[in-house]
Amino acid sequence: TALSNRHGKRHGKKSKSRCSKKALHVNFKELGWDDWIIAPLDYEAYHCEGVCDFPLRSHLEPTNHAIIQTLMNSMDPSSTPPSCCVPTKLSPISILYIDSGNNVVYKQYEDMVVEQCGCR
Amino acid sequence: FQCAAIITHSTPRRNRGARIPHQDGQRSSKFLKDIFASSHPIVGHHKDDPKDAIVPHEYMLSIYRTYSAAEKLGLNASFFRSSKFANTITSFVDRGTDDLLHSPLRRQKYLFDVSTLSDKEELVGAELRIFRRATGDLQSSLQTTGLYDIQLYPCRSDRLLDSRSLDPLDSTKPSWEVLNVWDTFKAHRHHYHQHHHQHQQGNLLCFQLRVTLGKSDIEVDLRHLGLNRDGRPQQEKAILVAYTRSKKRENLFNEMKEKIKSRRSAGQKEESAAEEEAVFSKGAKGDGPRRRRR
Repeated sequence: TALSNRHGKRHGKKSKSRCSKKALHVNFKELGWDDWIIAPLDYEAYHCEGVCDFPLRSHLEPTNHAIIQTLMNSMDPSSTPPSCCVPTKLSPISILYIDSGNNVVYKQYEDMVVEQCGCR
Repeated sequence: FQCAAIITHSTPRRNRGARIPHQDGQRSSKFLKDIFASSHPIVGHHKDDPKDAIVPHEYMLSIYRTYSAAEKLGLNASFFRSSKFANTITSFVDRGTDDLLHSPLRRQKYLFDVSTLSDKEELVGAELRIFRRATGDLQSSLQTTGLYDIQLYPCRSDRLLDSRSLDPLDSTKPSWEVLNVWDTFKAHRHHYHQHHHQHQQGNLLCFQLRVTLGKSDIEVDLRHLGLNRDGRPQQEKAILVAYTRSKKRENLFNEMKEKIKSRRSAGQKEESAAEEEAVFSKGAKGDGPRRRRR
């Protein structure tokens, strides 16, 4: 069994938060891409952060492998790292940009916004 | 069903952020404001030469607004029949002028350089959109019997690509004429990719427009129907619109690499090297030029 008390504190150390979706604002202007991207110039991409510790919550939709890896990590942390907190569902955004021939192009880019995080 | 607000571009700019009531009372002003705010109508792309500023066509802006609004409602725009299930829509603006030596103006040529269209993407639709301006010629349209026939051909053949009938009474009102050029565009791409080593002047697509009186061969002066191109603002120029679908997941960095390649081939080596330096050094914590380049 993992050695942690009721509040998730291990030996007085504040435990990291669990795997969840966090804000990540992307500014194409700061990336220097505003010379070819017309719109949007920024958008909310989110990102996944946090620990995938034992026991894994069901909303994190772990794969069977992630369950096994988490179990092994909780029994012997040196044997394997915990599973990773990663995006499990992403959605596209539309981008209007200028191509290399100075034509205006609309394109829908897949997997640009995190909708859901999970342990994998 | 899901409610969606589709904004007609005639909405005065002043109250673009106006609240648009929905059946379920959801106020859409917030996310629509984001979309309008983020779409900049004029973009100065060649910072040193503002006259090269690229003005996105209103058609492309309305596509962007509509599909990003749909995305915010969780609808996938590439499933729309109107987008022909494409996930990329490229617009090529007409840069041609009329041959005013020949008066009256019987025919027009529309020439487009489509070389930037990726050959890895499947062409799922293509149309030529031509704006017919309002003409005050009500008198002659009252006297004209029968319909006008707007006809489009390839420049080097008499095979009719598409045609549109036009009632003389409607000819006095401004409107966009949309002609389907999908088949010929597909055939052109197929032919070009097989023989492109022979094409010196690049990947050009050429159309020829004429208008006849009904099915006769009498060609009408295009100026009487407001089709002349002189003095047209950017938003009234004809555009060729190509709808394509990329098979594998589109990599965002393709456009980045294209941009850097095109700038380098335009002979701006030092500037682009400096720009490339700035872009890559933002991400990587390199300890020397070689590492940053990687």
